[in-house]
Amino acid sequence: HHLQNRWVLWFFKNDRGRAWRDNLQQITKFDTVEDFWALYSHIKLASKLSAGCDYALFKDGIEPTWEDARNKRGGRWLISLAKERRHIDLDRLWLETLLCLIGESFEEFGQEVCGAVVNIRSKKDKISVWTQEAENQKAVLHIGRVYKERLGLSTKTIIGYQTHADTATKSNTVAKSK
Amino acid sequence: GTRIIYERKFLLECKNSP
Repeated sequence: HHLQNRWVLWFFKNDRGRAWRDNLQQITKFDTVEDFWALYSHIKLASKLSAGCDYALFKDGIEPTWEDARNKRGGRWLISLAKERRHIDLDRLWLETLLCLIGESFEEFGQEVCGAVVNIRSKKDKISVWTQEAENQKAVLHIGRVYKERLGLSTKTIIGYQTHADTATKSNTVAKSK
Repeated sequence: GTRIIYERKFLLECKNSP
């Protein structure tokens, strides 16, 4: 069963001795449902990764970096998870995110989606969906609404969208949400 | 053009089929 897009799974392991970009590795590419499950069943669950590691799933041709041509004007819908939720919700929410991407759940705004990242950190884990144009409000809001619903988040849960530019230059710990 | 969309239910069923 072919997917609309070919996707690349990336892995990031924080090794302070090396340049940031060298810690980011392409694992493999896939463009069928069957290959997705073969990969997913083969790798460690996100909740089992050590602190400082990330998984990223991005469309082939887009790197999971702010600098990539298709990311630099974009931003991300950000889900922050308190530490105790790692072993309860993290894997379920990350898998649902992956299914939204490969299943093209954002309809006509799917082409605005670049990819998704899960950051495993000692304080707070984060899951985010990266979109290409932060100023494309219609697309950003549609993607956010569908995503929040798919994750089954309660209506009172607030999720924020941050431009990568803000995230990259944030002085305090929390970049402002648009 | 056409868009290839997979519902989550279908994707999860594919996971369990041999």
